[in-house]
Amino acid sequence: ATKPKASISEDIVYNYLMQFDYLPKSDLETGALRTEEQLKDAIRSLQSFGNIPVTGQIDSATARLIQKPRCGVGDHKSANSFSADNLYHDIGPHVRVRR
Amino acid sequence: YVLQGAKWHKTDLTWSMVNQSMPDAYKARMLVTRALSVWEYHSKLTFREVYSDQADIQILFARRQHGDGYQFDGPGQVLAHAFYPSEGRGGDAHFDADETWNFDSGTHNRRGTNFLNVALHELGHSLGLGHSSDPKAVMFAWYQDIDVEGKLPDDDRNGIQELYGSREKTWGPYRPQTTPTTTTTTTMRTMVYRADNPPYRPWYDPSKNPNKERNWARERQEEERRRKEQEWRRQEQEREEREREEQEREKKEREEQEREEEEREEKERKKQERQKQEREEKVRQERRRQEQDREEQDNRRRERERDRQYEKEQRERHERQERLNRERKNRERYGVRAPVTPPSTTTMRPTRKPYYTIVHQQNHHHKKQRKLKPDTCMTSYDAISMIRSELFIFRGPYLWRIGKSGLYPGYPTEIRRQWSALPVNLTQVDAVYENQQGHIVFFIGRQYYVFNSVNLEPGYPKPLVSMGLPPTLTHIDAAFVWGHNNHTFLTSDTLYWRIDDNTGEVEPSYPRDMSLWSGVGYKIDAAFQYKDGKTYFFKNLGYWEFDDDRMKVAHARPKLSAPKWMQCARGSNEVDDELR
Repeated sequence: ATKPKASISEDIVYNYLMQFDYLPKSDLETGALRTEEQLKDAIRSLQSFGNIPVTGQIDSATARLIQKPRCGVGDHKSANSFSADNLYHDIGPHVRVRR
Repeated sequence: YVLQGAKWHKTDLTWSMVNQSMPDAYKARMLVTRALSVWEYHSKLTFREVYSDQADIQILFARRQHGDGYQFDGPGQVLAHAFYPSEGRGGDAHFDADETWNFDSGTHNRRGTNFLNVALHELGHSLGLGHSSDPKAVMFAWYQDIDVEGKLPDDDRNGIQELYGSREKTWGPYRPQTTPTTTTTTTMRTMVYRADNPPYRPWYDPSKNPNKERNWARERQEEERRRKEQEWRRQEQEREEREREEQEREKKEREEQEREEEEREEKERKKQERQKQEREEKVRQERRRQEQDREEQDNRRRERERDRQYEKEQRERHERQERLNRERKNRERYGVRAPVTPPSTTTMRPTRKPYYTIVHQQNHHHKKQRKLKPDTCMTSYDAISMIRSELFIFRGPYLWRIGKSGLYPGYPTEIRRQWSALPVNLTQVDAVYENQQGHIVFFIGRQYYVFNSVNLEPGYPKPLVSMGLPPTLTHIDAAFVWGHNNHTFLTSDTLYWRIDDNTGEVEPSYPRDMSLWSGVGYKIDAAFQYKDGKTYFFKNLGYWEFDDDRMKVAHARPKLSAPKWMQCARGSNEVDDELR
């Protein structure tokens, strides 16, 4: 009863997580079902990246974050998002550099 | 900061604005210039505006689906996106035209989304920076309405300098703070450069003017006065400019309306012409088919007549021979002189040569085509598909057929021998697949043909547009039914579509970017689902097996197609990747 009610449907959250690389984009095609733990991990990752309290729940802060205007590029670098061409087969996986 | 992995391998980059005629194009261009100057100031990069579609960075305002597989969503949520550095669309920045953009950054107008901030962020992607989790960074994923004022937060500055190095010329108060000192820190605090002023101040060099530090208070007042004066002048200019632009906008809107009206009429006219051409084409095809039928009937009739004639002559010959024999026997028996009979004439049975021999004799182009016949073990594939449980591989005007016992002898052979309703001047098919009704669908250029076995279904060929595909689409690369969900997919260049098998039309929310089929790349040659249920993608001489569960290719390097699909012998020094 004390849990803040999320003002956003799980579908929207699920699509958001796929759209911005917190869940595999391939789920858009495969329709793969994720376990609750995988979803929680993805939400935690989003909360951490969005600089809001990490709860693993779709709380009001998360709902607000999801509704905020943003850039359409995914948050985690992957071959799937916005690479202009698939030129990297021959040089192996990308090296991700993070400070 | 996050480096995406790709970067420009040159430092002098060009950019261009695509929507030159939109109402606020001038302001948008000014703000893009300012955003670029911020990145320029903190790195070795230089930017030059050009009017060319070959520029490294193309700035585009677009709405909804705009041809790159990443559609915009109307006002709110997604504001813009950009592509990381590479060839083609790499580096391009797209802004959602449905947003309410505020191009008056620097004034007190707070309505709408600050375009300068968003442009600064997107151009960061264009240069190779990914999203940062630092909420103060320009590269933070969520929009923040803060005054950037030309300053680049440390996080972004470190990122861009790791990619492109810092500017060697470090005069002026805004040099990168790699080794901060008290003096430079003070300078940073007091001499903040604003984004609405040029970022460089070559006239200011503290090392050459030591009195500057001592007369600081007076200079600051002077600076403040000058700034206010400049601000006032600028506001005046902006007001005049706004009025002028308002007039221009109205004029352009009028012109735009007129142009749209003309375009609509033109489109309508073209549509009617196209429909007329389609009707004529249908009539022509029908006529051709009727002629072919008539010709075949004539041929059959002639052959029947020839057969009858031949049989009749054989019969007559036989009878004549028997009569002669009888006369000879009578002569021998009774010594009667036999009447002189004319020598018998021998009739040759009409030859029934196979079609290709006739073609070989009659068609002068045939020899030329034979020369172009592809090498079975050294060719790429235009299309590949399982049809009636047999594998068909298409290349140019030829096809191979592979059954349970392997490659059929006599192949490759001309595709039109099997499907004669395909165009007479067929040079290649783009894609082929067998749909859920068991019909065979061919994609050739802007049209598709549906066959029931080898007979063209009525009403075909139809244009790709009739499936809901964009009118600008010139061809399909591949068509396949994906074993994972039995949906039909079409691909072309960087995009793919899913087909609703009930309606035969493209489903909403498509196209999407081909990168979702991870590892396959863009502009593939062909794809199909084999009898093992797996999907295979083809490009050049190689192929990839696709792992449906991991949604990526099962092997990063393509394998050679010929040994697997054409049962060609391996070269002595060729080994599998696994063995290697």
